[in-house]
Order: sequence, then C-alpha cells, then structure tokens
Amino acid sequence: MNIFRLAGDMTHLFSVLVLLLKIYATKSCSGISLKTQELYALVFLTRYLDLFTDFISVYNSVMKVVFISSSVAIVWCMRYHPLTRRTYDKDLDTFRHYILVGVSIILALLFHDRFTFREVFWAFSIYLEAVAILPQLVLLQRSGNVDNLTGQYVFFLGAYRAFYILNWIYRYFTENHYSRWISWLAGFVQTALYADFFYYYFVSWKNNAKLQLPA
Amino acid sequence: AKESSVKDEL
Repeated sequence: MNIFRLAGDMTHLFSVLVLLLKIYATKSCSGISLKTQELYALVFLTRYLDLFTDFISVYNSVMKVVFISSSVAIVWCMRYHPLTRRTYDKDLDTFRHYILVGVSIILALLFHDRFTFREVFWAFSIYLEAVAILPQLVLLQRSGNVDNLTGQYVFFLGAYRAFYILNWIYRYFTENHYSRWISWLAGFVQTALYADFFYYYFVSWKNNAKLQLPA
Repeated sequence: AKESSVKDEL
C-alpha cells in the first residue's frame, strides 16, 4: 500500500459517500445516470470475485464489501425505491450501455493476463470501468445545470483513478517486474474521459459559478 | 516470490 493508492481509495470512497448523500439529502436522483450505476455494480461484482476466496487484508475485504453493497444499493434505490425512482431522468438517460458491456467482454476475451475465469472477469471489469462513466457524462450534458453534489460525485470519481495512475508509476519504480499494461492503459483512458469535465469543473470553481457542461 | 500483482488493488 502506498500513499497514492490510499488517496485513490479514499477519494473513491468519498465519491460514493457524496452520491449517497445527494440521493438521501435531496431525496432525488435527478442528474444521476442509472446506467452508470449499473455498470459500476457490474464492475465491482466481476472484479471482486475473490472476496470469499483470497484474503488480502481486512482493509481490502472491507472496501470490497463497501463498494459492492453501495453500488447495488444505489441501483436498487433508483430502480425500485418508490420515492427516489420517480426522480430518475429516465428519458435523458438513454445511453446504450449494453454496447459498453459487449465491447468490454470482447476486449477481455482478447486481451488478458492469463486465460482463466478470474483473469478474464478481472480484465472485463477493468475495461468496463474505463468507460462506465460515459452514460453519466452524457446525462450531465443533456440535463444542463448540474447540482453541486452530483458535480462533486463525478469529480471525485474521476480523481480516484488519477491517483491510481500515480500509484502504478510509484509501484513501477519500487517493485521489480511490475508491469500491468491492462490497468495502465484502461486507467489512462478512464482518466482522459474526464478531461473535459475536469476543465469545466475547474472553470466553474474558479468563477464560483454553477457547473455548466456545453450541450 | 509473491506475485506482486495489481490484483491486490481495489
């Protein structure tokens, strides 16, 4: 564990807490893409298959349980909870996210570390996470004004993977034979997808104005 | 040596 990875995990955890706060405090999930939440639930379920088989550390297991349970809970909330489900922007959240799942499956079958059940599922989860934010970014552009908590949620979600890239650079220089091109490549694409969001987020923060994404 | 795989990451 290094400081970059801890910062990344804490930023990721914080983004989940901000999202939960937004849904709980405003009793609304307007501006939140259910499709991105479903993709993230799938990412965690396919990546943490080893939750019950390999014990790495208490921290590792606790964080996996937190990420799986929070993402599933949010999907359930947005789909079935009588109050919040009505506030979901169903007609704006139209990204065909099953295409992202299909492409990730093909990529995982073609590019993986070892052709084993767990490794292919792990690669799938890495590729899927890289593009999981797309429905959310499209929804933000369509829904015009973005409420603060939603903007902060997306910001921290993007920042966590940037910390992970620093973590991979750090591990590359401190650990021998540490080359994980799948994580690096996907992590780079994932962070790059946030580039324009980060730009508009910074501009809105500098001008102390409402976050506005160009349509 | 213990494979320092990225799999010990979240």
